[in-house]
Amino acid sequence: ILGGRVSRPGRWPWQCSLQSDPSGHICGCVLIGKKWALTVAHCFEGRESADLWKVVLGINNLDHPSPYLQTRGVESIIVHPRYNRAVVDYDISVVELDREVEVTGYVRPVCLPGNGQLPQPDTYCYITGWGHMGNRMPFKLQEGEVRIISLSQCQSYFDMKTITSRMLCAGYEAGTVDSCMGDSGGPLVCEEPHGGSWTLYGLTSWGSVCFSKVLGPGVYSNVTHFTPWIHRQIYLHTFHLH
Amino acid sequence: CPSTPSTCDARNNCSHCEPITLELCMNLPYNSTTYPNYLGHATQSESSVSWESSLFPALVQTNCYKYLMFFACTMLVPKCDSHTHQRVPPCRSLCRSSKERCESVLGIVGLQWPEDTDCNQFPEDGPSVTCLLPDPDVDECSPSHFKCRSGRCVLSSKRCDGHMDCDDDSDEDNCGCVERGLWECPGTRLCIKHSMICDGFPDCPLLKDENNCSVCEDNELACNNHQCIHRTLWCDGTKHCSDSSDEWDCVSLSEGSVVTVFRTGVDYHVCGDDWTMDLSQLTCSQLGLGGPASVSLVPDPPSVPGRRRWLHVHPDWRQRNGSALQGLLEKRGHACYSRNRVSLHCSREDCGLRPAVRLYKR
Repeated sequence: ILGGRVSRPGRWPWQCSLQSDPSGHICGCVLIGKKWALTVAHCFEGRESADLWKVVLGINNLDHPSPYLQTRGVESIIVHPRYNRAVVDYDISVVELDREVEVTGYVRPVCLPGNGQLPQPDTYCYITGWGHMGNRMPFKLQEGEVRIISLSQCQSYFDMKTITSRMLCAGYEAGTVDSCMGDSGGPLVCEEPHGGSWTLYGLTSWGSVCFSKVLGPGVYSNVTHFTPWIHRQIYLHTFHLH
Repeated sequence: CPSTPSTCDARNNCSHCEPITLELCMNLPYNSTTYPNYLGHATQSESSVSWESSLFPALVQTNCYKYLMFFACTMLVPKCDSHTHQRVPPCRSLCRSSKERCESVLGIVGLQWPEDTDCNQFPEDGPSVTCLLPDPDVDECSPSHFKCRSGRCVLSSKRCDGHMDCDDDSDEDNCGCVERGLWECPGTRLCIKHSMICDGFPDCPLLKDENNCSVCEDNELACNNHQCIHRTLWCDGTKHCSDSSDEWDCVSLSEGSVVTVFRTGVDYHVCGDDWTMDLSQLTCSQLGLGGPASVSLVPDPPSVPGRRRWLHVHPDWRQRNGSALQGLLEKRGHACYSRNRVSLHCSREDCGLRPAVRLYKR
């Protein structure tokens, strides 16, 4: 995260780290159920086998194991069948954990949006991750507040690429707070106006080279678009209908 | 070795040719590439989100050099020599011409020519040297661009957007879907690729691209991907459509939260005679609604005697581990003795809540 701050342990209990030996942390992920997480499809390019991966939850400092840490293997990886690596469209994957997590104060799922439930432009939401900070990679989870940007305004920043309805933009023209390499697959969450619960609207997907001079907002996979597909995959895999 | 990390070690030669998938460079006179490229990117995916893959297509529009996009692509997706599996560089003259003509244009908007494009790293063209030069017929515009009649490249997104972007306004000519080789969604001016019609994914408003795609018999139902399967196989707990769609949305909670199962193409109620709490748990879980909050058996209203369709809990349902509810029910020759339907309220598991902030006395 560029322009963010260190997050308090437990503040984002749905944030997880998708890790693979020998590198360790590769991408972020988001817990959406006791046995299910979401991340983006591009994290698995060239590494599609579930055996290569583990999911680490309840952690704040990647360099120091937390007493609240839970680690799970990956049972299966479901990449969206329309994922297009050339234009980074349909950039989403469902990850089935090898066993359920224990829900604690530090590990608990985020809510998925209802049908058609989208954040309004100019609302403020949060992104989190262990991605690049512009000058170094952090050990501690970073958080940043970003503003939701309309697709038409976002398209004006990225006239080389088509911003599709599968994408959501958030950030600032000057790129002051933005996601960066290593944040991919992590959450963009907004607090519901009533009730104080948090809903997952985006997964960090792509943007400009975030530590270069070319700035602009970040582009996130639009979770609302994929909610029916996510529910369907969980259902099919739970009941072995696949 | 990005493609085979587990077998990579210092002794292996990792270079291999792979098909070009970077959209910007899919109209090159060659179709395979090898990585890393000349800009230091390790994969095509990295190239696709790189600064350079935004910069060059923008620069092309300024018409600064006819072969700029060809040069850019030789850097982004270098040609792979099919014998050696090594990358083939652009010739120094191509690099120099691109830089000389286009670097100053970048300077006007305060941007710098990419640092990794030192032309001295590339060989001078000559009879014994293998390097890339453009043919006269090489495409000046990338596939992401529209070529104006004048020869200038403008972004494809500017084509038919109601604004004149070409110097000869040709980007606003022949703007129908058909003229652009696309299919027009009925009732809208939205154009989609022909490959998107009847592919199981709705792309037009009101699913118009997915209508009338199946020709099923009367005793068949259409899968989401337009296969036809027999009605009796629909929602029986086993997948028959290759996309599993015959087992989607089989169970719902209708008015009054009554458990309803869509079997063989019609709605059934579930007879409450052998219903258990485990089945309530399964139903709520299958619907993605967490666990059961309350369950009750509600009498069938007498206004529809004999017309209700019933499914009964299968006597061996406990042996069918891992099945969805619809796989645990069966039709019987008689109606439901108690005439009680199952009414179920589910409660979602907690989500989106953060732990309370701890208070420390000062």
